[in-house]
Amino acid sequence: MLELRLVQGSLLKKVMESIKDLVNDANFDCSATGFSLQAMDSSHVALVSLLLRSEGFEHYRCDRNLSMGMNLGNMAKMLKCAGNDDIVTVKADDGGDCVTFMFESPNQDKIADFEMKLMDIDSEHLGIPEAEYEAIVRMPSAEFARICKDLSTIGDTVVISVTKEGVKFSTRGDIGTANIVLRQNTSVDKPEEATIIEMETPVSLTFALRYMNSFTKATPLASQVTVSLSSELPVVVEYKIAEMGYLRFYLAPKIEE
Amino acid sequence: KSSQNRLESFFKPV
Repeated sequence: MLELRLVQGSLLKKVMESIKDLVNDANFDCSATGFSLQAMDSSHVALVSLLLRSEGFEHYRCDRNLSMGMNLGNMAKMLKCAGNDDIVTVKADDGGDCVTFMFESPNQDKIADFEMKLMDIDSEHLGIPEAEYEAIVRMPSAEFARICKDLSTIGDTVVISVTKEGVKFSTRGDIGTANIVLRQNTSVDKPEEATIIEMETPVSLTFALRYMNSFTKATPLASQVTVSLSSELPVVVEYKIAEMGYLRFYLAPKIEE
Repeated sequence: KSSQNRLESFFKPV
């Protein structure tokens, strides 16, 4: 028996909107630790890793580990029917073939339940080792989204370079080139507007902007985004989910020839 | 010219 009650149901709505276009089907894993998902896009270039820790739920019951295969597009459709202030409860029976999403309005005057069929998914799980990253950039998530969107109007790929001077986002296309440099900025009034660059070694990597733009659909989840870079490693773009966990996107770099 | 790496080049299946 599984029963997860999330007072801030909008978090789950936002998570689904962030990942549904990147991954079609995925297994949600439920354990004492929390509600999690790891899935790759169909071309095995990008990976989504979600964790919602059990402590973040108002009620969390998971009698035994359960893996539930879901079509993320269909799950997103159902969660879209929840109000932004609704409390969302996810329910499933051990060995059952469906999952129920229950939506309660804040004053309990509307209660809806949506039942969705589960599916069998053969998913490959990748082991992601803890790594020391050569450069970690923390910046406003809206700024990161703006940069990716702007650069994708010029080119298909972005070169992200971190040096002592700052972080540079560059692209090149048929009409010309673009370079955007952000310097460290901790002197802002609000911490969510800061840009913080931690660099061990200068690093420069190339990525497909199509994927970066897809990741930025998670912007409503967090005011800041963390971009972790190391040569020879996929970049990690992380959105923290308040008090609960994270949504991380891994993207394999392109090889310059 | 650039070509796209896949994730399996970095992370091993478990």
